[in-house]
Amino acid sequence: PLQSKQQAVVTFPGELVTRLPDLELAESYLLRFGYTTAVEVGARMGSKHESLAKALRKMQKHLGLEETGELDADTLEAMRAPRCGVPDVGT
Amino acid sequence: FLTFEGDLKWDHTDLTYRVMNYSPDLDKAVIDDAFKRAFKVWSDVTPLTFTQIYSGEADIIIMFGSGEHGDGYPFDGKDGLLAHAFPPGQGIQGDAHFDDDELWTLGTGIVVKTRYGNADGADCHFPFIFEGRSYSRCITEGRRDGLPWCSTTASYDRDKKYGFCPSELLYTNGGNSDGSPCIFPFVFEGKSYDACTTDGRSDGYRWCATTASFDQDKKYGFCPNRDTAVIGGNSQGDPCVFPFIFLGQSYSSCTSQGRHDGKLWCATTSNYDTDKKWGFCPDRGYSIFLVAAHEFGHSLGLDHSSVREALMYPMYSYVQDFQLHPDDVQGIQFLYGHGSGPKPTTPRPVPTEESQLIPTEGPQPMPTEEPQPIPTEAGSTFTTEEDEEEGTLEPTTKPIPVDPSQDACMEKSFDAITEINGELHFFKDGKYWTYSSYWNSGIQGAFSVANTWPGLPAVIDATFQDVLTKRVFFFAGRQFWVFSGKSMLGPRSIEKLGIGRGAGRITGALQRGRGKVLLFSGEKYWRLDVKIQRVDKGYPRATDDIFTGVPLDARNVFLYQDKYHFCQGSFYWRVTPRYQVDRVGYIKYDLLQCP
Repeated sequence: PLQSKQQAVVTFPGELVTRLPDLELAESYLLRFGYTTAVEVGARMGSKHESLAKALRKMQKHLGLEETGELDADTLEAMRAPRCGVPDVGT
Repeated sequence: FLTFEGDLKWDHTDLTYRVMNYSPDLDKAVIDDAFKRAFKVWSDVTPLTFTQIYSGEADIIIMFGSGEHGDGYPFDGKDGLLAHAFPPGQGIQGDAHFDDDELWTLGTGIVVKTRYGNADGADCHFPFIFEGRSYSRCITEGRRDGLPWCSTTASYDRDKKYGFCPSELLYTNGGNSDGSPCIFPFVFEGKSYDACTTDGRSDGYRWCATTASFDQDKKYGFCPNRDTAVIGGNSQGDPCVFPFIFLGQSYSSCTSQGRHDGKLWCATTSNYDTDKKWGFCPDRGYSIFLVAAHEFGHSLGLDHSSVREALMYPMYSYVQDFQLHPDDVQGIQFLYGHGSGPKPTTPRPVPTEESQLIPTEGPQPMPTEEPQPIPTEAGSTFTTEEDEEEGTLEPTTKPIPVDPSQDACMEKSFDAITEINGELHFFKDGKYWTYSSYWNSGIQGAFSVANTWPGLPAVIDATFQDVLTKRVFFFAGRQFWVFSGKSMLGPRSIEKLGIGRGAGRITGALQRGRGKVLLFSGEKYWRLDVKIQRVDKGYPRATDDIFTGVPLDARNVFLYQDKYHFCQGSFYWRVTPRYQVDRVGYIKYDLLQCP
């Protein structure tokens, strides 16, 4: 009976990284590590799905993941993994 | 591997580095040693040298920081981004920065190195027994001065071996007080402090005054983290306070309540609900050595690799016995060329800091009697059943070395390598050496090939022992010989085996269960049925069909201790029966155990 009680989730003060929804996480990861540019993100309104898939494929290829172009479990796991801050693409 | 655009590299090979500050997570000596080992990873395979300097402008400046730390590329708290570094060049270029919101360890959890006591700076042993109770953290029980201590063996009661844990009451880091301990209370800007504080700083580091008044004396130092210090949150470095209240409940240990990610946390005051002060509890942490070796790769001009097993792959993963991946070696040698040759990677003991700080009075735990040195483990002479077990190998008469002064360790390469009767055999120019890890006898030889296997040419290309019949096959050029003891059949042409004229020399052989052997040549291999001495249909096949990640132009291929070995240059690639490269090592130092 105790387990069925809903656990409270707290926003901890000072926590720099909050758990982003998957899509937001992906967009910020792809931008941060050079797979998309700010211009591409801004211009994505019309073809959001296609450009995201393209960037995901680029990232998956670069990191040796299966190139699905989808935000699958392996790709999300890679995005949440601890890593070096140097961009994978670009300067 | 990838290099940065324009192949940025240093224009000199005698590089200097300077460590500007240290993480409070680890002893300074442990961090210095980790950086030294991380640079050695690269200097072992290049002409580069690295010298630590303590003042002035170094090529590579190393620092710890958190959040925005001055370069416009902020870190992001615990986990996520661990570190970054800049490609070679002047100013900030070449520098390496480490996120101090991480817990820096050697990869397997918090390292609590002791000082003073009677354990010569050994690490704490958790858990340990003191007066019949078990403890998994440093304690102040048994003392009146509040200094945290721990046992360095499983039982203080039995062994009386102990040391003091990191504490601001024992020493400080950096600052201008030569490691003097904090003085509490101290006065800073008219306010009195009873504990380390981050007040007055923007970088989050905890400090204290080492006299009663900072305002007056301006003497200070940075506080080392205690073993109970939290990571990140809004109380970085402060110890957990147990019990603490969270949403009205009392907690006496770290909890994941209130979080959706399962991470353990604690409050750093007795009441989270009122004070909202918290941080994450220590976990395995990240290996400062592995992360530093990666970052220094950037500092030298390497960009991220897409080879998962490579050091320069962007994601962190802990490996216990680190070996530089061939992809990394190729990358760095593309930029700087080869060194004078790899050197053995002997683990270096971490120096203790005994010489740096000498206690005025050696603090000793109060309880019971004086510490007495007692053997850490019950003295047992190491006799095992194996010692008495009969060897399963047939007794062999050992050949007489032809010239013991001919040293296998001086050879740059070998004609052939294989395991015969459980011993590794290294062949070169009519001589051979043996090495047995089973007998622990070191390298034996050199022996004469002509004495042991009369009729063979001086230079052979490959050899293997049939596991069923114990016959030994030798290959040289396009011929092969089969020995049963000293009886020999051959030479015969390898075409008789079904290996066509297009094939070059046989470079190696892998026994595959009973009666089958893979024979390698160039980038192909055949499967030989040893009984009928004929290769199977459907061969040759491409080596990289199943052996991915090994050099395709391997000089020697052999089976040893049930794993496949592919040699190229000074290195070997070891492949598991599941076809995964699980080690890249030095032939001389790892296989031959050369000094």
